[in-house]
Amino acid sequence: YSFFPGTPRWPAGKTDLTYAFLPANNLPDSVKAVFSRAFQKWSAVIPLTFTETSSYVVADIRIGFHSGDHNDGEPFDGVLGTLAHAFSPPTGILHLDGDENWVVDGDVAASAVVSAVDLESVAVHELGHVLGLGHSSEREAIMYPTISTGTRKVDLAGDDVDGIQVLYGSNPNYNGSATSTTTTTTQERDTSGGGS
Amino acid sequence: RFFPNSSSIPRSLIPTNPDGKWDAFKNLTGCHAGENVDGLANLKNYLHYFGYIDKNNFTDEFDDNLKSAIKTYQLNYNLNTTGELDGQTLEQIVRPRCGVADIVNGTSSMNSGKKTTSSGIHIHAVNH
Repeated sequence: YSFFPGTPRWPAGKTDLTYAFLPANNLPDSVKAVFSRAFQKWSAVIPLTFTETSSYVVADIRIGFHSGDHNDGEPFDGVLGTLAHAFSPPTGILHLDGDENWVVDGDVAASAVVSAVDLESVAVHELGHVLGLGHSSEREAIMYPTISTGTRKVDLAGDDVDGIQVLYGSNPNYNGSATSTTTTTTQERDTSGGGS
Repeated sequence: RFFPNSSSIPRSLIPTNPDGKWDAFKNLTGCHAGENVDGLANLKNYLHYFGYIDKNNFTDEFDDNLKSAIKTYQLNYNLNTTGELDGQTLEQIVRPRCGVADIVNGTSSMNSGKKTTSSGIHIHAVNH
């Protein structure tokens, strides 16, 4: 695991964070539910809670889908390439590329469509950045920078848990069982020679 | 563009090149130091964007800066640190990824930023 320079994190006294979606996106409930599940992955291991609020302006974490140049100096690039980005705490900004073919219900591995990207996998990764984690060199980690299309990886690996607990400590209810589950199809162009 | 499952994505939205905008980098397979090859400037831009190489007047020359950046990239992704654009490295480079840089302000605590031994050799841990 790694951290951003200076190891920024949310302030110690701020344990109940709110999040909101960009109103202009008019996201369906199924998409919002994906983020709710993604937040739960992190709140299960650290003593922080995440609650959705309708007030985008005052929310601690603001989530939006954008296309191309969206005025943060980090323009998106269309299908594939860069999928999303987020800013270190306490900025609380998470942007996703609106041009991607986002799969919402989790069966991204069931098709041969090479451009399908599992939304929850990317959401869990980006929330790691929102909380203060940088990228990991461990391939199994959520915070590994790349994800192949047709891949679903939503469970924190031990490396992710170790890193985030350095920043925030452990959730008292966390039982210490981090498991990493990755589902792939033949679309994962893995060069390890092991196939998918 | 939200879809309940991947089979519901219309054909018209499926790109013809499976690796998207970075697909052209695959043409650089086998490039090594000293060569001058069309497209290396774009690769330098990519490596600059993700923190591996300083901003410069990027040319298509495979110079020492590019070799060093590729080695750092290979170290971060647990690839063979050859400094060359082998197939394995390019397969990794063209994958869809997060837009957050791997190296921020010149520092990283991915593999390339880990402490070295007294002999200056990186401790390379392999996850089994």
